[in-house]
Amino acid sequence: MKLIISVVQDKDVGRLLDSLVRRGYQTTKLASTGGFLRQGNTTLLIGVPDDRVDDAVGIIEQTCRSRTEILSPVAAPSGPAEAYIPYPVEVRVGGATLFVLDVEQFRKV
Amino acid sequence: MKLIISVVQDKDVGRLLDSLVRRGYQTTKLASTGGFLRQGNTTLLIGVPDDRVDDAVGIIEQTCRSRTEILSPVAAPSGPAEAYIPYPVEVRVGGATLFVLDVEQFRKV
Amino acid sequence: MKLIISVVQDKDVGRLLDSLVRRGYQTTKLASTGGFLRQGNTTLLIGVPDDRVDDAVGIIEQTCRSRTEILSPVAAPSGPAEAYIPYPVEVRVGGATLFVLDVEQFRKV
Ligand SMILES: Nc1ncnc2c1ncn2[C@@H]1O[C@@H]2COP(=O)(O)O[C@H]3[C@@H](O)[C@H](n4cnc5c(N)ncnc54)O[C@@H]3COP(=O)(O)O[C@H]2[C@H]1O
Ligand SMILES: Nc1ncnc2c1ncn2[C@@H]1O[C@@H]2COP(=O)(O)O[C@H]3[C@@H](O)[C@H](n4cnc5c(N)ncnc54)O[C@@H]3COP(=O)(O)O[C@H]2[C@H]1O
Ligand SMILES: Nc1ncnc2c1ncn2[C@@H]1O[C@@H]2COP(=O)(O)O[C@H]3[C@@H](O)[C@H](n4cnc5c(N)ncnc54)O[C@@H]3COP(=O)(O)O[C@H]2[C@H]1O
Repeated sequence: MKLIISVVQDKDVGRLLDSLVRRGYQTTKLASTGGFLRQGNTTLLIGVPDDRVDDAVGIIEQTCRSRTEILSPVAAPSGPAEAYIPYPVEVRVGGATLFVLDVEQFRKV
Repeated sequence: MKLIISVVQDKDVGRLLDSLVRRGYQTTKLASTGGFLRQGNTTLLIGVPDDRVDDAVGIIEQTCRSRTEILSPVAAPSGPAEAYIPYPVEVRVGGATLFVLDVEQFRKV
Repeated sequence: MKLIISVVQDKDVGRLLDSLVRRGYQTTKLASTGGFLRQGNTTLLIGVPDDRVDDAVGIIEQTCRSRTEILSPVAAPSGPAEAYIPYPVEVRVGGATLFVLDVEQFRKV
């Protein structure tokens, strides 16, 4: 068993969950925040059998897309003075960041 | 050291935390959402020494119980047309889904 | 690749994220709750290359500090009668609790 921990953009979550459910995967969704942009995103936990990891990762890669976010010229809400942004800045945000971890024991009760 | 990641139903969380605390376990609780029902549930992180995994898993299994949820006849809030449910549907939700992962380093500061 | 899962106190999160960002680390932040005090804290996910784990852990240890929390004399909101606290109790809360896990596959899309 493997556990996929995947950080994805909120705009892709609905379609991604539909695709994963349709293909028989089970997932748990956590609301999260990116450490750099300090904006909301989503962290998914997807426990999958070893032989289905590539298929599940494929669904994530096909469904999630990179986008450009604009950082507006305001002081970062919790940052120091050096985080003040005087002009808009473009940041490329990836569709998904994926960690595949080995699961030693998997139990359902 | 092992890390138990356990998805449990909200109704069991209070009693589960009390039992785990009483037996000397430390836990961190995350609010989560089931990918299928799109309803709130809870994800617990429980770091335990290797020789206490079975005991901790036992507490979770004894405290958490399967229930039947009714999916009502409304359109799934973020799903496509095919997710529209015209009549109530019963879904069996397990007490707990558990992943036990190996921890390479455990530090407390 | 390793994944650091770190439970830290909310008061230290702003400064910790600034330090991690300044040193080129990427993080994802989850709002969490301590299982004992039932108070809000923060769980960070930090994927780091193997040879940078010690550096990242060092930043967390230098930035996060232990504090004393006072448990007030009220009934625990979700606990049984035995959790009623008749007088204030001091609890030492550590700066950070860290789990370093091995990542089998790391992908960015
Ligand atoms: N120090 C820095 N300097 C300049 N630009 C920076 C930067 N840190 C991040 N960025 C850029 O900002 C985007 C959003 O990062 P954020 O941390 O808000 O949101 C991240 C974070 O929540 C998560 N993530 C990415 N890598 C991670 C890792 N190694 N560990 C934990 N979470 C990660 O995935 C989200 C998207 O990351 P992605 O790399 O696609 O997109 C990143 C990256 O293009
Ligand atoms: N391999 C895994 N990886 C990550 N998280 C996992 C997981 N297996 C279970 N979970 C988590 O545990 C919750 C309960 O799952 P359970 O299988 O007991 O109970 C499930 C199952 O009986 C049913 N179900 C789930 N997916 C289904 C599907 N594709 N078709 C039909 N029934 C499904 O609906 C119940 C609620 O599912 P929901 O997704 O809302 O909530 C799930 C999900 O949050
Ligand atoms: N092995 C583990 N697995 C998962 N998460 C872990 C963990 N060890 C620590 N944590 C997380 O880190 C927070 C701080 O723990 P710490 O041990 O420094 O500080 C603790 C400790 O000094 C004390 N404490 C915890 N459990 C206790 C117990 N059963 N009896 C007496 N004191 C306890 O209360 C403080 C706050 O605990 P709280 O649970 O609210 O919040 C915990 C919890 O969210």
